[in-house]
Formats: sequence, C-alpha cells, structure tokens
Amino acid sequence: MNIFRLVADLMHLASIFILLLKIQKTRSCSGISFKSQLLYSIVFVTRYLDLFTAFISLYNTSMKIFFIATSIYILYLMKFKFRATYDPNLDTFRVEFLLGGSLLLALIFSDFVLMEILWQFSIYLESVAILPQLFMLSRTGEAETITTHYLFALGGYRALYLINWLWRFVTESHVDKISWIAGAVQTALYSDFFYIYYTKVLHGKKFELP
Amino acid sequence: LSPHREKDEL
Repeated sequence: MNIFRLVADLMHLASIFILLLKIQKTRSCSGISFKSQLLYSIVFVTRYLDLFTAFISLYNTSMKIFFIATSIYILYLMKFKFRATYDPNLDTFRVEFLLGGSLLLALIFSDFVLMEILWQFSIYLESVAILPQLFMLSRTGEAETITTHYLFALGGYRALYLINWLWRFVTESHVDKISWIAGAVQTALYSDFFYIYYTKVLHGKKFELP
Repeated sequence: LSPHREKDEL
C-alpha cells in the first residue's frame, strides 16, 4: 500500500457516498445513468470473485464487500425506490458494445484462465463504464453540482491509481500493463469533464456544456 | 501481457 492508492481508494469510497447522498437528499436519481451503474456492478462482481479464492487483507476484503453491496443498492434505488425519477430516454448508450468488446479483449489476452478472463474483463469494462453517464450528460447539457462532485471523485480515483502504478514500478518493479493502459483510457475519458468541472464548478458556477 | 499474479489492488 502507498499513499497514492490509499487516497485513491478513499476517493472512490467518497464517490459512492456522494452519489448516495445525492439520491437520498433529492429523493431522485435524475441525471444518473442506470446503465453506467449497472456496468460498475458487473465490474465489481467479476473483479472481486477472488473474495472466495484469496485473502489479501482485511482492508482489501471489506472494501470489496462495500463496493459490491453499495453498487447493488444503488441499482435497487434507481430501479425500484426512485424509478419514477429515472428517464430511460436519456440513457440510451449501447452498452452491449462495451460488454462484448471487453469480453473479446479478455478472451484474447488471458490464456483462457477463468479468473484471469474475469479480472481482465472487469478492467476493460471499468475503463469504459462511464461512457453511458457521459453520454447522458452530453444529452442533457448540464448536471447538478453534487453529481459533478460524484463524477470528479470517480474520475479522480483511477487517475491517482496511475500515480500509484508509477510509484510501484519505480519502487517495487511492479508491472501491470493491462491495468496501466486501461487506467489511462479510463482517466482520459474524463478530460472534457475535468476541464468543465475545473473552469465552472470550482468557480461556483453551474456545470453546463458549451 | 499480464502475469497471473495475485491481484492485491482494488
């Protein structure tokens, strides 16, 4: 563990809390893409199946359980409790291409080891899972401030993982090219969002697309 | 491309 990955994980944790706060406070999931949330749940379930095969640490185990449980809870809030506030007409990204593409890459590069296929699938999928949300954002042209804080924390956590990997490469000779490339793609997808977040929200202005 | 080492990150 290093400070970069610790802060990254805490940011990821914070993003979940911010999203839950937004949904609870406004009693609405408007502006949130159910498809992206579904993809994140799939990411967590497929990546954290090693809960049953390996024990890393209490920290590692509890974080995994937290992410799986909260992501499914968010799906429940969006699909059932606050379903009246969700507009599927705004959430129209074709996720089957993201799922299919991730699975294909995982099969190609995994030597057909099941746990490795699932892990790689989750890494590739996570790198593009924000696309339905960004697509929805581009269609509405604006976002609630709290939603932008959620997206900043979510986008920022993998950016910090990039620094964590740089640190681990230099200090431990730790190599993980698949994670590096997927993490870079994942962070790059947020660059437009980060720019608007920095120039508007952090100056007290509303998040609006030009 | 990727070693099948034990994954210790989230």
